[in-house]
Amino acid sequence: AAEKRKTYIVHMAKSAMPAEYADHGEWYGASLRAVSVAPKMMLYAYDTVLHGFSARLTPQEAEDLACVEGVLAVNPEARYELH
Amino acid sequence: TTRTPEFLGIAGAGGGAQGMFPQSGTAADVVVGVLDTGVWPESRSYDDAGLAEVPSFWKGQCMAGAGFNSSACNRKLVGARFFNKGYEAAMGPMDTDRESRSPRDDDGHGTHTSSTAAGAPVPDASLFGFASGTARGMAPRARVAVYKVCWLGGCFSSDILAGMDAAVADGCGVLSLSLGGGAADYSRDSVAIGAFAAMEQNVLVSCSAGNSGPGSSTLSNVAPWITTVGAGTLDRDFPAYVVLGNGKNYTGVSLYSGKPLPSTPLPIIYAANASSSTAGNLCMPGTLTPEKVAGKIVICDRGVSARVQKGFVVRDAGAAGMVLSNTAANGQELVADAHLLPAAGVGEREGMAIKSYVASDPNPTATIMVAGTQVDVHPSPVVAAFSSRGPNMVTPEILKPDIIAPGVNILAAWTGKAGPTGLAADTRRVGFNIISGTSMSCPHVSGLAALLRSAHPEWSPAAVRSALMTTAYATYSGGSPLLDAATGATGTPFDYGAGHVDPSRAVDPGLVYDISDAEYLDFLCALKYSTTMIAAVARSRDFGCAENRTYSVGSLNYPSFSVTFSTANGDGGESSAAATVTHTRTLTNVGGAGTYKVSTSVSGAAAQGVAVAVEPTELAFTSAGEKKSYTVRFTSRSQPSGTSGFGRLVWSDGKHSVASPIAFTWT
Repeated sequence: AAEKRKTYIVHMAKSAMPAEYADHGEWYGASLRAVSVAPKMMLYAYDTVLHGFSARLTPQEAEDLACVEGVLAVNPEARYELH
Repeated sequence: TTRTPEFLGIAGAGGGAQGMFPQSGTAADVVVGVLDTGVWPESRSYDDAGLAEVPSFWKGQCMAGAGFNSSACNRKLVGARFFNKGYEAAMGPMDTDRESRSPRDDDGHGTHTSSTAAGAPVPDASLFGFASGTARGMAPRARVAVYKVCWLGGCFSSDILAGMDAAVADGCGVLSLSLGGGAADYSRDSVAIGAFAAMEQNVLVSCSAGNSGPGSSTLSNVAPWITTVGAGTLDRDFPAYVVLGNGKNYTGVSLYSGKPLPSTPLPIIYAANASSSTAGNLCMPGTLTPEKVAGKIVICDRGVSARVQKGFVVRDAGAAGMVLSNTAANGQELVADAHLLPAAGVGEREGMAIKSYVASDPNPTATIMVAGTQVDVHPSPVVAAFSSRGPNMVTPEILKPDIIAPGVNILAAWTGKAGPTGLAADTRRVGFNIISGTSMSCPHVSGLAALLRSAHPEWSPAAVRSALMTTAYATYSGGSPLLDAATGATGTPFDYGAGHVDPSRAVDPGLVYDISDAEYLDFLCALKYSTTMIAAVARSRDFGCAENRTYSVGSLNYPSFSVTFSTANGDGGESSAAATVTHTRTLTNVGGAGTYKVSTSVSGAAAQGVAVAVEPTELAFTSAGEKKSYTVRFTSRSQPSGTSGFGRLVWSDGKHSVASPIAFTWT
């Protein structure tokens, strides 16, 4: 499974954060742990230009995460090139 | 950048546009964030002499890392961060012998782009004596913050988003991204997503259009909230002469500065005849037969591999020199490189003539003479053959690129970690390098945008872009249209958008096409984006498109027009029926009182049949900030699918000329 992991950009509905969480980072982590038992899979938590995070996921985990409440979209990472 | 300030008309006595733009240390201080390969902070282009204290709004950091101290920043280079988690997660741990886990630029590209945008003036800059002069960024008094998001293995969107996230939070006023990916809808394009939020937070985002020209529909970074920049030439060349044994002399370009070829002619051979490979003409690694090329000049064709790598391959095979011939893909465009051996790049026509001589003469000979730097070359600018072209494949109703700027043979600062060719075998080290690409044109516009933001802090990012676009020129001083290097013929708005940037006019555009955040959301509704897709682009705001409202892409207050006719536009659905497409626009007065009158023109056989009706034809403004709307109806009979035509719509009060390009396509 580790070999199949790819980076995904996960968009979250910030206003949908359950009251039990103190901050969004905590909520993002809990959402990720709900679908993946692998440790330290989150790369970045975004706050200014995107509400969400990037994480290393298997395709199944990405699919499962897309169904978690508060998750808007789970998009695979893209590679860009210098011009 | 030893030439572009003069070429752009902003070379003031004190190092840049003194008369038009305010000084740093005022409320108009602007920080340009450059997302790229990092920075070489020791470059003289980051000298902070004469700059006031770092503005109080600035929240950026100077991150320490391998070979990079937090003390590397100063009042010019106000921030330096790096984002590598996505890169290393995808590619494995980086090779720290080859790249630095820090903001340090191991490549040179990021140092080049950031110094182009806002580098300090550096007298006596040159590359081996070529392009000598004072190198300076377009906004020499703006601050620079670098966000290293590109690594030897590429630029990964998780890192790019992290860089944009930090740059906006830090307080950058302009972001410059000389990178791109494939065409994707905006909800899946990280640069478009990051740029939307940046725009909402009053940050102008300037991106390169891409180097996939001259083919059509090859653009990157086409979201309407991004300023998309194509590339044109300067009025500067680096001539070299290929003198053949038959006495004929062909002009090309070269930045070679080492030991010259002997004055006596050497044998010359076409690489295709010195290789057992079917693609031997391309001088790919391992394809040349050393016995056949030793001591000779080798003719290679452009394509597939990097131009400088071909030079290395030819030198490695034991040849004495190289003639690098353009093919139809590049036409007559000459891009100079600091090759490792005596070499000249020549246009397609010259290349064919030289190859013809080599094929017909039993003992062909030649020599190459490098002639230095030439300025006042005309015509200029010419659209670079490599510059990506429209139509916009993601949203054909938005004309892209927006504008062109200098992007061919640009001198700017370079890393101390790599030679000017970037090849591992190149052990030369230079303070400045000359390279080409829309990567180079983008930071020109980023710097100019910083100047405009500094001069007009109250203008939105859309207003700044509008000013740059509506004052751009699409004809030479004699009135003839800008040319395209790929064909040698007249270019079109699909090649140059509104035209070539003209900053001295952009500072006083008279009127601007402003666009609010809400209007961009309406645009997404017009594209029929779902609530989820809109939330992905515009973050998780509570926004939904109104069911009882009709949204139109043509209503986006864009400074250009892209009109797509299809049978669906016609009132009867028949292919011969006349179709009418309506666009509405609102102009905001950013000057004094004035009455503007409209004029329209069309070019090309297909466009001659298009009727353009503007209502009203006159707009009177009495005060700054006043807004007036107008409607344009474009009516045309059906044309064969794939046909295109062009035009221009201009509002003028006699002093200002507020010009919009028009592109018509029939589908």
